[in-house]
Amino acid sequence: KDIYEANRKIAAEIRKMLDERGIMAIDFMGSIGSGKTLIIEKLIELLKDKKIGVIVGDVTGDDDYKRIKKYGVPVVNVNTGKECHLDAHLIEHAIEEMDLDSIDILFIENIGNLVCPADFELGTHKRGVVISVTEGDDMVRKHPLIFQISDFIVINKIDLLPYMNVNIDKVLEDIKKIAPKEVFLTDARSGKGIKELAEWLLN
Amino acid sequence: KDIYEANRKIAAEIRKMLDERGIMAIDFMGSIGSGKTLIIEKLIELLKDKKIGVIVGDVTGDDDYKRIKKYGVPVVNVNTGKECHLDAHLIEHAIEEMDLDSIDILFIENIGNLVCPADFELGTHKRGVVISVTEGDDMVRKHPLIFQISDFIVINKIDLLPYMNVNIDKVLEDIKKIAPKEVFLTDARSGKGIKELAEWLLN
Ligand SMILES: Nc1nc2c(ncn2[C@@H]2O[C@H](COP(=O)(O)OP(=O)(O)OP(=O)(O)O)[C@@H](O)[C@H]2O)c(=O)[nH]1
Ligand SMILES: Nc1nc2c(ncn2[C@@H]2O[C@H](COP(=O)(O)OP(=O)(O)OP(=O)(O)O)[C@@H](O)[C@H]2O)c(=O)[nH]1
Ligand SMILES: [Mg+2]
Ligand SMILES: [Mg+2]
Ligand SMILES: [Zn+2]
Ligand SMILES: [Zn+2]
Repeated sequence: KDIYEANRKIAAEIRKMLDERGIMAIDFMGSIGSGKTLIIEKLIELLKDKKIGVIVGDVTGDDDYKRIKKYGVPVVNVNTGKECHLDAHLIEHAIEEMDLDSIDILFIENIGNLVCPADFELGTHKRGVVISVTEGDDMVRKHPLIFQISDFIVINKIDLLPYMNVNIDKVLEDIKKIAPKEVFLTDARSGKGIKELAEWLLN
Repeated sequence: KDIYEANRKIAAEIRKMLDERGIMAIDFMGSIGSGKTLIIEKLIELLKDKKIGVIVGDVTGDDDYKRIKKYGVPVVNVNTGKECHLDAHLIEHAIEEMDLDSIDILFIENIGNLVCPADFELGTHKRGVVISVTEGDDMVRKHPLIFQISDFIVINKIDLLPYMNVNIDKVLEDIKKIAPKEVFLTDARSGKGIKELAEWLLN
């Protein structure tokens, strides 16, 4: 389809521009409410010595934008209005609002959805999927594509495992079979597992 | 747009056909992993004296289909492949596979997504949105449309409230302001709140 091709062209331009400026960009996709914003908050806290910028995608509103703004880092809010995914065109405009000389890492928080974001690359160096144990243990089997096109997977809210009938080994087995990517188990509230994620992202 | 109009026409035909046969149909929308399937399972258990049929929507796989099948009720699996929402055309075909004389209530489980399903009515009598406390307390503010077009809202997994920084009153306030619909607080694992939901659906 033409829209994917057009999107890919813009994504390639974004990537070229980021590379020229030595900015590393990461696209955080994932389920609704899986913990994408909290994970980015914890990464900002951890990486105090880095110059971080954030683009936050939401269908509407500025809830996530305000949560990131309080850290004093450059942040842009993108409201898609109707779409359930970000695309390269929206990112191109969002980047224009940022002073790129003031950042060396760009985190993009995509719209909560395990389907459409997979089809729209944003020109980032890495793409990851954040899911949480509270959604069940069949997420990977049910949405294989988004895991297959990603570089890393975060399974968040492991502090809630004792209160769920979820078999985490089943999820890890599915990942091995369907999308053998780097996996991080985290509890974003306490910050557990975030350090390992940060180290991997920066290498 | 033409696709919404075309969808509406098919939905109207489905509704007419359901009404002729005296079948009540309910569209369960909601976030990924919010508990839609478990709620339908509990409703099936509770409504033993009713003749229930189920259409289960998933992007791929038959996980939810198998969970419903074990109850011995007529169930059809619909895989959308790429789409993050069910539409009336898919339901029309799914219904053809069912013996409608053997059911008087039809539950449809939509794809987990708080955006696109809102735009595609399926010809049902009621539409509901299932969210869970583990997703945070900003779901309604962030996705107003799907709540506004629905008839009821289920806030599930209330057993997990003690382990979340979620203010349930904030969610209820948003509902009152943005989409004043019938609200049910449930813990689908224990079955808490399911009876109230069932009674309201059947009236
Ligand atoms: N117990 C627990 N709660 C968490 C964890 N991570 C996030 N939360 C909570 O889960 C809720 C959702 O977290 P967010 O960071 O808003 O999730 P999100 O993926 O950005 O959500 P959307 O942008 O709305 O899709 C909030 O109430 C968080 O406090 C965790 O590891 N453990
Ligand atoms: N603690 C707790 N767990 C629940 C509750 N309701 C559902 N679950 C669990 O949450 C996970 C997801 O439930 P499902 O019924 O598969 O949710 P769903 O909305 O149908 O998921 P998808 O179809 O994949 O979007 C499962 O592990 C359930 O056991 C609840 O009220 N409390
Ligand atoms: Mg967020
Ligand atoms: Mg389900
Ligand atoms: Zn989409
Ligand atoms: Zn969609």
